[in-house]
Amino acid sequence: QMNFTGDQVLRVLAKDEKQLSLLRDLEGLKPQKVDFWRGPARPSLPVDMRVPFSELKYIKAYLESHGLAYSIMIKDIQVLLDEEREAMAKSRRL
Amino acid sequence: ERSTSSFSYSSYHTLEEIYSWIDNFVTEHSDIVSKIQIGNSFENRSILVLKFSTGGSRHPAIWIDTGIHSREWITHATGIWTANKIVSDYGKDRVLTDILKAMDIFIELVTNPDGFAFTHSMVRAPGKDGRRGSRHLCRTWGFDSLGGFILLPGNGSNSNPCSETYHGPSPQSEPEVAAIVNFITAHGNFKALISIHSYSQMLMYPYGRSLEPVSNQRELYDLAKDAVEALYKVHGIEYFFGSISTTLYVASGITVDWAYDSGIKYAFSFELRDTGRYGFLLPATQIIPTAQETWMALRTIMEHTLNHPY
Repeated sequence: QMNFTGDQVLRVLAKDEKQLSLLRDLEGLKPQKVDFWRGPARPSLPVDMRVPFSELKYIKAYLESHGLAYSIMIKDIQVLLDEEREAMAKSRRL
Repeated sequence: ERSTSSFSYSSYHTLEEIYSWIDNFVTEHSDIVSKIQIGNSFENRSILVLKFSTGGSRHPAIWIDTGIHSREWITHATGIWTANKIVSDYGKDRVLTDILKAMDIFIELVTNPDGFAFTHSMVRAPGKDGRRGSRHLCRTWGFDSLGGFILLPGNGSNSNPCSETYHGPSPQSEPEVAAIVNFITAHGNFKALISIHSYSQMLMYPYGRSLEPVSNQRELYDLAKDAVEALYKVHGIEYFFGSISTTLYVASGITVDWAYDSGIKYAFSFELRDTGRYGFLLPATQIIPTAQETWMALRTIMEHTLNHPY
């Protein structure tokens, strides 16, 4: 199993088509850098992307430098996965 | 010996647990539910469909599928809860009872069993580096190997097997897709098709491939509106609704377009709830609320299908 400690999911809100295309540029990166959970579709819809811990600094800097507003939807994916695994194990024990 | 009464509907489960539940479920409710194997996956896992029927032949039918995108665990969990809801409400809920007296309901709980098994054994959280050796590079990533359930090459599909919208080397070449297409085509009397995904909180109808409204646009719009209103009444969750192309994006070759063009007028694609906090990792505590609200929307669509024969 992979370890996702420190990986985050960022929710980005693009204001217009121009900002959307900046996000689409990221889609061309290798998935090891950015994994789109919800791709850039239209400005009214949020874009969610998982960013590995090692790439966080670079991606956040990219978003900020282009004025793209974002929030952290999931702060640490591994924490959620651990909770999920524990919940499933508990259910099985029951 | 196990029974479905010990099954936790508020928890996520592995493929083996779900298939075991299916066997118990069918045994316990053999008067109304049966199991049909419609094919085998790329890795030779059974592709199963639950059939809810009160008898009769050539009944018009309703199709529901969950788990095309296998990392969307909430969809499988919602499907299981829904199946159980159907048997527990049959005979008590007048609308559902009327539907089942006249129509059959088919539910495919795990549309992409290879991918689902993969998300349990290897990588639950997405990361597109989980590939294994296979016929196609990346074919068994798991979570999105069937992409947007692309049936035919087109604007919305991709020839790159590492793409989320990979359409396969030729139309319907993916066995999971072909199994459904063959089954629905051979049956020939489906009147509604609902494909359940997550997470964007949307209920959409054709077309995806074009901004041009379908000939039944007004009816589908009104029905989608009624369905999301029924959904909202349960837990106050608001959904977007409309055609795929105007609500989400323009993309060709997707399931509901194929269904509509194949004569299934009531073709809908669901995107289940998004709390804005968890994405695919929706906590298990939200399974039942999600399923409860989704049920009301499904019931609305099924009732309309019953009352508007064509």
